[in-house]
Amino acid sequence: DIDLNNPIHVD
Amino acid sequence: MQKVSADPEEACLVWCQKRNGGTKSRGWTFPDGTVCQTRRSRYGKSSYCINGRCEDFICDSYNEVAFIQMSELCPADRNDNEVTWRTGLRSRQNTIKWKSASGCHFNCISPGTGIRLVMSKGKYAKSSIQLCQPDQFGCGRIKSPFQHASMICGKYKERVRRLSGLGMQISPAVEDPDRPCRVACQDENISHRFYLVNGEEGWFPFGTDCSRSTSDKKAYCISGKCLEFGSDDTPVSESEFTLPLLSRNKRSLHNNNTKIITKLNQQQLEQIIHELN
Repeated sequence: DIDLNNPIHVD
Repeated sequence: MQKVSADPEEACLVWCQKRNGGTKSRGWTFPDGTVCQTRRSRYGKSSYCINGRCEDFICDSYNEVAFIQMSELCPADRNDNEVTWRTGLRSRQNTIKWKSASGCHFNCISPGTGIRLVMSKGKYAKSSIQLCQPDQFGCGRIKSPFQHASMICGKYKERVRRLSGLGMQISPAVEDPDRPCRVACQDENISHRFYLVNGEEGWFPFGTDCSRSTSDKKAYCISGKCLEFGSDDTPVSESEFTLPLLSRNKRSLHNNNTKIITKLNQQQLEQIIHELN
């Protein structure tokens, strides 16, 4: 399962 | 003459130089105790011929290896003469003597380490885990965290449209110090957007390095947690992380020196050991 509802943004 | 060979038996054979070049052996071996070297020997390790085989002699105070180096030639055990501590977690003031309770397990990921189970010696026996030197030759292939994550994310791409198929190990965050121990899959269109994989499949294999830029610390992933290891190579009960990179939504709120404290109690450690077992 993959958490598509809480995206993380990285630089 | 003697050869440095990948084969421990060849390294203890007497080789003769032929007149027209090359070498040949009649199967004679050097006597026991002759210094030898195999290509597998690490720098500084002492190896000697025993029964025609080049054997490594290792410093091991617990007498668990077949060939033990003389204690006079080994580094002093700084844990000697110290008191036994009741908990399996390391305290800054006290150290425990550990005895290995399993082999050194390595998940063939680099940067990474081997992990073994250990038991404390003494009246109050406790278990813990300890870093150990893995046998790199036991791996068919060594993977990077990026390769491991991309293998997982490549599988998810087949089912989830929004993914590029690439995966990464990302930095910790205040709200999630264990984030470098979870596989993050890249968005197909926005390269800096990632989604975490839930559950055990989303954990980096135990022993994966999660210290990132904090090079003065030893931190490795264990059961999805980024644990810091102390001077005796067992997990510390409390660790402080300085976050070099924060997630975008938090960047405006914190500076680059944000520190977070993570704690690990004996019960959590025992749960981890149970899962590893």
